[in-house]
Amino acid sequence: FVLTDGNPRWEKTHLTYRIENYTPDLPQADVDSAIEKAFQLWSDVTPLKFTKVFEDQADIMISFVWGDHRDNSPFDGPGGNLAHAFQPGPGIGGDVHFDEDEGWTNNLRNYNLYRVAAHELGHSLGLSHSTDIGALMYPNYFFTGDVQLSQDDVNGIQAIYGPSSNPNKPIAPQTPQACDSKLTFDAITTIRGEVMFFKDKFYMRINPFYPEVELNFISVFWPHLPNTLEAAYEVANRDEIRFFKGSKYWAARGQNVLRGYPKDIYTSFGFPKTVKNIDAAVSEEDTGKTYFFVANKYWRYDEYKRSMDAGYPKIIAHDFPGIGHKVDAVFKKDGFFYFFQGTRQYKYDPKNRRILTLLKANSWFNC
Amino acid sequence: FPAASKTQEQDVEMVQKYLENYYNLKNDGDQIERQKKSSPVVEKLKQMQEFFGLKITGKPDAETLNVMKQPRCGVPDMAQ
Repeated sequence: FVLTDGNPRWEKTHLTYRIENYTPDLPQADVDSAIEKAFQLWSDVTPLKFTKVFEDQADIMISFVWGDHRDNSPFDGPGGNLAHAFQPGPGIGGDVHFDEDEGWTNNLRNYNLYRVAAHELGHSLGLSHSTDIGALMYPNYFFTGDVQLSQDDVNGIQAIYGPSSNPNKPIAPQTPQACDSKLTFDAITTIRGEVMFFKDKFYMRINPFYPEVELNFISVFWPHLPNTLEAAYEVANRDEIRFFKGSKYWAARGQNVLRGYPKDIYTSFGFPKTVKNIDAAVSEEDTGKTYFFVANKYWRYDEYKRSMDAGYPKIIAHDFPGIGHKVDAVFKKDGFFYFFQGTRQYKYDPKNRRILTLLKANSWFNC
Repeated sequence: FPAASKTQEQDVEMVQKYLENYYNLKNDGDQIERQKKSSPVVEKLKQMQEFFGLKITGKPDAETLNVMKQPRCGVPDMAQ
C-alpha cells in the first residue's frame, strides 16, 4: 500500500458525507446503497464512522460531474479517468467526483459504482494507489463481482487510523506473492506450452521467454470461471483445458470457455456420486490417459475411449510411492509429473515410479 | 515496415497524455518523438512499468500500451 504524500489524515473519527447530486444512470436508492456500502468497507476495519447528511457542507462531498468541473483535474469523457478524490483536508479535501460521462451500474457492466466508490473513498481517507493488483487501491478498474478490501488495503488504512474495535473482523483476502515460501496452489495446468498456477481468484503464469511471473485475475482470461478452482488439466491434442470445481467442470480452448459448460463430472467422466470434487488432474498426451486424484485415491480416464478405465480407483500411495494421501495439484512436463502438496513439490518419474526431487512449491518462479 | 498509422500516432498522444496525467510529465512539445535514453519520457515510462509489474523497457511496448488504455482512477489530487 502507499500512503498519500505528506500522510494527510482526518483528525476526527466521526465524518459526514453528502451526495450532492445523482447520476441518471441508476435509481437514487442504488446510488445511496453503493455509497453507503463503500463507506462501510472502510469503517468495518477502522475506528472511523460515517454519517450521511442532506444539507450544508459535509467532510466528504460526493458528486457526479462532467469534463472541466472547476478543479485541477478535468474529466476526459467516456473511458479513461472514471473518478477522482481529494486527500483528507478542509474544503475540497476528501471530496469524491465521479465522471458523469461514464455509464454507472450496479452490476458487472462497466462501471460498477460501488467498486469505484470504494476505491475513491480510500483516497478520501488518505491512501494513494497500491501496487498490489488484488487491492481495491490498485489504480486500474477491474471488477469480478465482489468488492472487498484486500489485506493490503486493510494494512494501509490501519496504518493511518488503527484497527477497529469491532471483534467481527471481515476476511481480507491476500494477493498471492510468487516468492512467498508459504505459497500453495489450488490447481496447475500446462497450457499451450506454458504453465499456469491457480490460487484463489488469481493465476500465476510462467513462460520460458519471459523471466517474470505474470500475476492477474483468472477472469482476465476466463470471465465465467469461478474462483478457487480445484483442479485443471490440458488435453493437448484437443487444445482444451478443463477446469474443475466441486462436481462441475468447464472446458476452454484458449480464452474461450466452450459452449454447453459447466457440465457435471458424473455424466461426462463416469465418477460415482460419492466423489464430490477432484483434488488434482493431469493428462498424458502420449497415452491419452488422464489421472484424477480424489482424496487418497486416483482414477484413470481414457480420453480416446471417453470412459473411465476398469479397476479404478486405486490407492495413490500404492502406485505413486512417496506421494502420500492427498494431492493439491499436479502437472506433467518433459516426461515428469510434478505433484504439489502444501508448500512441497515432488518431481516424479512415472516410468520408474519414484520421486526424483523434493522442491518448494514455488520453485518455478525464479525467486 | 508500414508507415506510421493513425493508430500509432494516437498511441503516441495517449502515452504523452497518460504520463502527463499520472506521472507529472511536463508537456513541452513533441517529447515522445525525440525521446532519448535518459529523456523524462523514458524515465516516467520506466516508473509506470515498474509500478504495474511490467517489463521495464522505457518504451511504450504493446503490454504497456494495453495497461495505459485500461480505465482507471485519476490522480489523488492535493487539497491545496
